[in-house]
Amino acid sequence: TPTCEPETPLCCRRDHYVDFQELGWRDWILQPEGYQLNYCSGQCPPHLAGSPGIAASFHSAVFSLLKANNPWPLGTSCCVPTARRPLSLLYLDRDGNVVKTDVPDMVVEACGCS
Amino acid sequence: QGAGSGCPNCGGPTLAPQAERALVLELAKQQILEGLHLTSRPRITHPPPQAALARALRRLQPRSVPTADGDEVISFATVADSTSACSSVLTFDLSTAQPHQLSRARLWLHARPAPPGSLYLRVFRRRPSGGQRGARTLLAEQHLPAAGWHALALPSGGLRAKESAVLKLQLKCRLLPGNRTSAQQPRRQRLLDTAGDRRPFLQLQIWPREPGAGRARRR
Repeated sequence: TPTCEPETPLCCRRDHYVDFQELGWRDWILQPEGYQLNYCSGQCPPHLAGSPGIAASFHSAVFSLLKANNPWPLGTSCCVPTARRPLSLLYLDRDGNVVKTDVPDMVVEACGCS
Repeated sequence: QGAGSGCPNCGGPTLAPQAERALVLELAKQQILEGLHLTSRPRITHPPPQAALARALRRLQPRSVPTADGDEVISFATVADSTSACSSVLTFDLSTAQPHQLSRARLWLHARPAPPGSLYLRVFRRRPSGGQRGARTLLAEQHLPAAGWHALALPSGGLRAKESAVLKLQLKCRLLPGNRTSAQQPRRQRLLDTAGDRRPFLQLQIWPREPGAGRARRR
């Protein structure tokens, strides 16, 4: 997925690193020190609809050309996450217990057009 | 909202960097609280001592091993009713660890250097209501041959409780005579550490929250 540059109008992944110190949460989140909060944004013109947004294969390139030449776009396509991974957190709960847990689908790794 | 586009994030007015950063931080707070099934961040009133925390964290699985079977919890004991360490009652507050979802439990204890002979330890579960002898269940018994840290595996079934998330464990230990007669057994010597950096703690493995997720993940 292209990482968003300021002038990128098309669907891309916007990267943000969040440091828990910045949230004032380092007193209860022990590890890690922060995490990547990425999100997807950008235009999804018809010929990009349904494209995986990662390494588009020859098939999807041809498919895109067909769609681009199709005068009747098939409705709206959105820029959405296509790959996400869990985040392992170590934190103190309200009783002072240490809890280690994996939060599923926390980090967006790739975006694409629905 | 992009002009005329059907979805909220297909382009639209870009935010000023400070406004975007503030929005991202708010989003991060929401995302983490939702991911941990919390409504607000926990207020830590009694954080465990750093040294005890560091030692306990070394017992957790290495971070490279994702906890496929749900969460791991380390709960430090608060000690009450102890005339001597060998008849202490350890109290653990497991309200957030949902004791009924336990899959594995180990009690970590630090034995002090003792006169020759090994320490014989029994661990009972005390019902929260029960003060009388009857309301307790033997969970584990073990020789502790030397000073240092020891882990006692506890039957997770014996720890599950629906009536209360406060778990009370009673320790009963005595010194098995080595080359000294038991008559010389030191009456008042503390044989186990029960406070400070070497206080006992429970290491628990909790089934994942959504039913069946652990099995799906293992598959």
